[in-house]
Amino acid sequence: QRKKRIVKKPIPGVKHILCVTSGKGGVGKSTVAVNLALAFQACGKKVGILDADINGPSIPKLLALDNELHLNENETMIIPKEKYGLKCMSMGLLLDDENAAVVWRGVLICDTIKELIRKVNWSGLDILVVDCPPGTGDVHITLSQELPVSGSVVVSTPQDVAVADVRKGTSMLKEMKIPIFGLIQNMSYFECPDCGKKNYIFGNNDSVKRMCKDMSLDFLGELPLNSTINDDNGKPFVYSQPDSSYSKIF
Amino acid sequence: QRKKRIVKKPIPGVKHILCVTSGKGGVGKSTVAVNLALAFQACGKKVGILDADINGPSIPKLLALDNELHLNENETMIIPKEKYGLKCMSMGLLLDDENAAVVWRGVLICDTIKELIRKVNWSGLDILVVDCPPGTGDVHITLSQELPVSGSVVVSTPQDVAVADVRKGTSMLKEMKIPIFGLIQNMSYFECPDCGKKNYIFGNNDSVKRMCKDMSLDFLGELPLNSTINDDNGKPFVYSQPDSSYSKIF
Ligand SMILES: Nc1ncnc2c1ncn2[C@@H]1O[C@H](COP(=O)(O)OP(=O)(O)O)[C@@H](O)[C@H]1O
Ligand SMILES: Nc1ncnc2c1ncn2[C@@H]1O[C@H](COP(=O)(O)OP(=O)(O)O)[C@@H](O)[C@H]1O
Ligand SMILES: [Zn+2]
Repeated sequence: QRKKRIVKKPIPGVKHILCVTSGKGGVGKSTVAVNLALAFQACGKKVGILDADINGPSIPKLLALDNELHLNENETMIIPKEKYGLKCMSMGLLLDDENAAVVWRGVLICDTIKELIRKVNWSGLDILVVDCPPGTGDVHITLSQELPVSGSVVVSTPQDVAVADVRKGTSMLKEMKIPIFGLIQNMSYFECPDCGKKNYIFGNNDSVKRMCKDMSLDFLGELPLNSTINDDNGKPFVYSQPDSSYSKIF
Repeated sequence: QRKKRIVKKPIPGVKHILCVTSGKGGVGKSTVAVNLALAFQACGKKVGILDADINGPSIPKLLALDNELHLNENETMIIPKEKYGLKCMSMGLLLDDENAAVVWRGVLICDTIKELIRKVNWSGLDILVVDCPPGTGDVHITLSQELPVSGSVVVSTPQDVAVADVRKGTSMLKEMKIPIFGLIQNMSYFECPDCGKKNYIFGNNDSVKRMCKDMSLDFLGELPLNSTINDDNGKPFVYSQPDSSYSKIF
């Protein structure tokens, strides 16, 4: 296959693009993406968040966004939603019926991602955080071809099957020459609120730390399984509990 | 787009095809698929399992399969692996390096799925259980076009964002006219082994049951979060603890 000489065009007005990815689904990528964005903002950065998970857009729920979209004056660009000071955009906002499935082939999905990148007015951002879908397929290839990605954060959970998929996701990033800032381990243990005992429900065999050593990645920290983190009513924990121990990690 | 009149060719020697799907990643689809297959077998059925999650093939790990593959005498078909009496096949077994990422566009993934269906000798099966990837994309379209699927089982966890994706997965199945036998709710609560208290870490607002009512689906049962279920060393709980309460559900 002839390698197309693709020129990566930066997004006007965006200084850095940070991908939050994993390889495995359901490990907490969207949760980490939202809280990371809020943590950067708490440090005085101007931040946006793009939900690139077309089949399962969680950002509108995690930030309780309504799906009213507006265009700029000459109707050429979509104005991103604003919430807690973040500029946000997601495929979920383009759908009329939020319960409808987007059953599209890869080609169509990639065209839509390009629209979310080029047709939304992202100007004035220090960092655009991109919440990636699970797997290592069309969306990742398109993002890495279209955008000059500054770096990525990888999320895993402790289980061996999760680590196996995360290894694949990480080797993809290396192939695409996207720098990896480090790895966050989520759902590491559950501390019983009644008797205080720590339960390692998803295992405690340090396979995530071993993977970091094998692939020379930085282990950025771990988050417990905790019902405050599992917040689906639009108030991410960095926003609602800025002084809690997990917010400090961010 | 002209609707191609696609003829669904059954797989020679397979009576029924059952898809285990979700819409959301990391909810326990592979875990349910493996244990469901073992439960059918315990009832005297001849069962196979096909791992259609090309980007994250978990079946080889959950069943501790080695990746030595053999062809039949005239080298036209691949012989599936046998484990605990199940015939198994996964994309993970075709890869030389299990840590390598499969970074393919949708078209290539679909060609491989067709190979796993048509080039593997599945004969003599009552039921072939297909473990589907997350999302609602290329693989689902190809499976529904290629195969006469008899029915599906949908897996969800209690969180609102999971239910939102599962609704999309379920409406896709309805669009494809694939019958839905029902829904299993996984990771419903955690019972502390020390003090016995039930903790609803992922919420307890019955949104899964409400969804079943909205979409007239059968609620087949729920599984707790439990470290015996989180088994990644190749001994699924229906096999290792056939008399436990969760095995009984299957
Ligand atoms: N550490 C945690 N403890 C409890 N719930 C969590 C935790 N991390 C994530 N969740 C919940 O799990 C669900 C899945 O997380 P999500 O961020 O959507 O994962 P992904 O984006 O990887 O699919 C969400 O409902 C989220 O609130
Ligand atoms: N009820 C449960 N309790 C504890 N761990 C579980 C449970 N269900 C699944 N797991 C673990 O969670 C991980 C993800 O499950 P998996 O079946 O791979 O999900 P999916 O196929 O939906 O991505 C696996 O390591 C599995 O062992
Ligand atoms: Zn306790």
